[in-house]
Amino acid sequence: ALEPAPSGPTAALLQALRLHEAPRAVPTLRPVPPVMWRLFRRRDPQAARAGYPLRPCHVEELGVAGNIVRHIPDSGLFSRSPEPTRTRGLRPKWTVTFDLSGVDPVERPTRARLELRLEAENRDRHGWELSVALWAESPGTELLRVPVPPGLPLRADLLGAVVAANMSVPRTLRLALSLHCGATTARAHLAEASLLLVTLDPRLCPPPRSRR
Amino acid sequence: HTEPGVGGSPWGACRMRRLHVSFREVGWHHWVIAPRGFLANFCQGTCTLPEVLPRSGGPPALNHAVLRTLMHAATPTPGAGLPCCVPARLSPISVLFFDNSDNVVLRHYEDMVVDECGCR
Repeated sequence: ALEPAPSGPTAALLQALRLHEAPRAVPTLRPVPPVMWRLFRRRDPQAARAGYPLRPCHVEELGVAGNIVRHIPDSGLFSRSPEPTRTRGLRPKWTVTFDLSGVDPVERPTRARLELRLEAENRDRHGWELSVALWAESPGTELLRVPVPPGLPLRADLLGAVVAANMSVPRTLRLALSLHCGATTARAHLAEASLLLVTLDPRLCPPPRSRR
Repeated sequence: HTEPGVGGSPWGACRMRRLHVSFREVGWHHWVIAPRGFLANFCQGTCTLPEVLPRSGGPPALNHAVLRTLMHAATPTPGAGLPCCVPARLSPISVLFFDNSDNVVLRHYEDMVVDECGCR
């Protein structure tokens, strides 16, 4: 599904933008997440001139170093049952998969935020927690446990616990999620899952030149 | 799209010229979400007297460039020509696009737009 490798000025422009592959002719269109529009507008040089100085290689809104932000949807979303998972004494469990093959090995992650939208019949979610582990055939070690906020998207920072900060990211990240509901019985559905990944490509961020 | 040459010499004095890259015209409009193109601009022109001398509203020139222009005017020397007309100030751009895995990507690039040219 790839177009033939471009040549001439188009290839030079691709190289200048550090894009190695010729992009696919027509991507699967999906709505652009509001957070990505917000980050794009925040980096608009005209907005910066209007009184918001921009630090090079820094994502102000997220408060981290970086020059590339990716919104990566869960690639297993459509294979999941739309029906809520019933607990019957067991914890609701899901597997989410993120395709990170487009991340260059030289990029270093500075923020990896898992965002989930859970739909549950229970209104009282007091004491609910989400457990995050790397997916494996046998139950993997829990790497992170975060409280489930009522009515809001659940956000969990994976950097450090699940994604190493100073290393290349894996080509695929598959996570096993399980919901701990305390003593209550829950029927919950994972409606949406995505990963907001911020990375720093040092090649796009040259060090400041010193004056002689 | 580039700015056409001006009368007299092919380009006249050193200054910023308009260069706009349209993503539609390079066939990238299917996957680049925003912007629709970018105003890259470029520098072109000669750094001769009196244009190279510092003046209000003119391109900023380094002292070294002024000295070199004066020497060239007095004694043209092969191999030691006029200073170059190059970017003096650049600004960044951000590009929002779909990658090959249909992820939405925001990439930020430093020094992509010429804001000002000068003799160096």
